Amino acid sequence: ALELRSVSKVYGDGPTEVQALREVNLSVEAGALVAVMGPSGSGKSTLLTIAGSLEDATTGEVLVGGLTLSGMSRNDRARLRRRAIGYVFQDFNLLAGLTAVENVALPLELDGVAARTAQAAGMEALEQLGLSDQGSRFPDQLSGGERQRVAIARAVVGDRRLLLADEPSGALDSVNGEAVMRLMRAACRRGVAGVVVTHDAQLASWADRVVFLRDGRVVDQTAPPLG
Amino acid sequence: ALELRSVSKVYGDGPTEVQALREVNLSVEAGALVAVMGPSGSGKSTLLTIAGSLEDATTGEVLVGGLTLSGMSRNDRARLRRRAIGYVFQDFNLLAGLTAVENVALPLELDGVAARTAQAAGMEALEQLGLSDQGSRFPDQLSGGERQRVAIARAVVGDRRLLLADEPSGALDSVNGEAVMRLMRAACRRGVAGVVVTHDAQLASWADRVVFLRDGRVVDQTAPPLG
Ligand SMILES: Nc1ncnc2c1ncn2[C@@H]1O[C@H](COP(=O)(O)OP(=O)(O)OP(=O)(O)O)[C@@H](O)[C@H]1O
Ligand SMILES: Nc1ncnc2c1ncn2[C@@H]1O[C@H](COP(=O)(O)OP(=O)(O)OP(=O)(O)O)[C@@H](O)[C@H]1O
Ligand SMILES: [Mg+2]
Ligand SMILES: [Mg+2]
Repeated sequence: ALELRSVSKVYGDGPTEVQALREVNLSVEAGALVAVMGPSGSGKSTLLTIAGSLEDATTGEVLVGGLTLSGMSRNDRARLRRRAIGYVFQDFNLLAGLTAVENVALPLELDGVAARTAQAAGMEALEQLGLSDQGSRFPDQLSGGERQRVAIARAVVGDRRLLLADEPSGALDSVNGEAVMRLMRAACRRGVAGVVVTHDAQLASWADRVVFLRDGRVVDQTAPPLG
Repeated sequence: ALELRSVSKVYGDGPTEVQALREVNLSVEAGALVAVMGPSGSGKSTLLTIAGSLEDATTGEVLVGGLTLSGMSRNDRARLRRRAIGYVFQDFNLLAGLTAVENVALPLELDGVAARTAQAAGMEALEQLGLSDQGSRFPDQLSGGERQRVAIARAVVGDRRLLLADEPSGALDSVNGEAVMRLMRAACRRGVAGVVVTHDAQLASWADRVVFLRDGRVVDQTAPPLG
């Protein structure tokens, strides 16, 4: 469902050039949950934004559902992001003027789903994350961990085939962090392909395998667990 | 250096009223590092914003350096925040139009320190956090963990007596997270009083004691470690 082939990313040029990713290969099949770990600055968010078509690779190819991103029109990529990709941003990226449930329902509404249906789906996703009482609050009336969970709900609502989560439990206690991993694990069982960036080895253990980044390169991968 | 006496905080009113804190007592002496833990939504950030005079308590008293916050003028409180209190926000709160070193130097410059002196202090703080190459970059050119470390550098620059950090290692790998705790530990040894909110029990173990919140109340405290 997701494939990165020899992806490199360079920011800036000349003396201030930053090699954020170097020749990264990654393959995530439907039903698989892959964790990505590595030091701060090693390229994890860059890998995810390129996989989610939010940024272009400098060289290399990205394929989502077998389709090459670089071969798609801007409209087709936008549609792919609305329908097929669920993204949890490292800084949540909620819209301050929308309530929690409106934030969660937004991708569906943008895709033409009727408001009432979208909001019902939004409330359901919020309940799965323990936020049934917070639906009508605005982001600035929520705790850090509540905002993070709203961002996660927005990524899992609807029928996405690819789930990309950038440190979805960074602001969460261990109980809530485990609940998020359980949710992602369940989504992948339904056929979704998932990539989770995390610093927490315990949460990474929920994944089928772990990819390790350092200085923009994949330096190690674990084998799938036995049995 | 910091004292909370029977502090309560209520958000909203009527049926949507939220009791964020209930009768919280906390005392942190100069030289002590206290960790605060608890589930998402338990009141940790609220406790910290009230301790840092960024929000008012609904009832109860807050004393910084022996001075009662409610008895101070707005100007005096602003001066206290610039000079005496270093705050690391859960969402970093960096200024997008300033470079990393400018963000770090800002509290000093606002307090009348000459720009060159302030920037030198800023670069020194960035070096302590492993960011000597990132000083002239803007926040949107930094990774999540790099932004968090800039926010931490801003809190420790200058001569603060009170350090309040809201999950300063949420976006950091374990190596960087430990480096942050080491830095806070060292600051407290110099006579600073520190309060760190964290979900990570391993990082909390760097503190002299741990306070546990649940539903806005202090439900438990550890004794200081032996020896
Ligand atoms: N402006 C507000 N209006 C209403 N409720 C609020 C507001 N701000 C915070 N709250 C609520 O107050 C409670 C405590 O929030 P706080 O941010 O202190 O939690 P926290 O312990 O820091 O959580 P986290 O670990 O998720 O960051 C939460 O239930 C939150 O939803
Ligand atoms: N716009 C940019 N211009 C220059 N350098 C950038 C830019 N964006 C990111 N970088 C750099 O690219 C590298 C990788 O960044 P990335 O955000 O992918 O790291 P990360 O692994 O997600 O880190 P963290 O764990 O801190 O979130 C870092 O060294 C960062 O400073
Ligand atoms: Mg990142
Ligand atoms: Mg908080």
